[in-house]
Amino acid sequence: MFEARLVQGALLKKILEAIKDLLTEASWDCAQGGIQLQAMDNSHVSLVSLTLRSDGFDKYRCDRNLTMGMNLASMTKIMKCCGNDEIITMKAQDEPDTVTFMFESKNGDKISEYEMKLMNLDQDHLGIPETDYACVIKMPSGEFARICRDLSQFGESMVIACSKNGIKFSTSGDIGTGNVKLAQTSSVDKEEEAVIIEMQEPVTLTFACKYLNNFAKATPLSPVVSLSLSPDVPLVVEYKIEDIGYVRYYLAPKIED
Amino acid sequence: IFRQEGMRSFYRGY
Repeated sequence: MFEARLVQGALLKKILEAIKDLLTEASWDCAQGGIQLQAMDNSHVSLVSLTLRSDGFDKYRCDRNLTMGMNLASMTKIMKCCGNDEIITMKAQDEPDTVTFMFESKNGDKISEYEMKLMNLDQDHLGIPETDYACVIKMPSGEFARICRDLSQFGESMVIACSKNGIKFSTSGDIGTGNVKLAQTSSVDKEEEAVIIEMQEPVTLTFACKYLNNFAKATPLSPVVSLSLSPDVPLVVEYKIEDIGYVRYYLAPKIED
Repeated sequence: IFRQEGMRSFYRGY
């Protein structure tokens, strides 16, 4: 039997918003330690990795490891039936054909239940080695979303150049060029408003704006985003999810032919 | 002109 209760049900709604445009379907792997999801987008250029630790749930029980293949458009329909202040419980039997989402109002006088059919997904998992990145940037997630949105008006790809002086995001297209430079914050009142660069060596890489804009849909999950870059390996865009886990997006850099 | 590498060229499946 599997059961996971999340008093802050809105978190699961935000998680789904953060992945549903990138992935059409995904497997939720449930074990005693928590829930994990790893899936590539249709073009296999980006990868989503979600971890929700069992201790972050208000109640968590998983007697046997199980994999629940879900159509994320269907899951989105169900999550739209859940109020932002409602408590979510996910339930499934061992070797399940369906998963049940139960939504409870805070005072307990309304309970909705939705049962969704599961799918058999033949998804391959990729092993991602621990990597020391040349540059790790922490910055306000809202600022990152805005830069992605603004620059994607000009071109399909964005250059991210990180040096000890700061980060430069730039793009060019038919109508002209645009760039945004961010300096490292010298003194911070609030850590979540700071731009912090940990740099081993300067890096310049090019990425597709379309995917970066998709990753920015996780902005409501965290005030801070971290970007990890190294030459010739995928960019990692990470949003921490309160005390429960994280969502990481991996994006292959563009390589000149 | 760009060529975009797929994830599998970076990370091995298991």
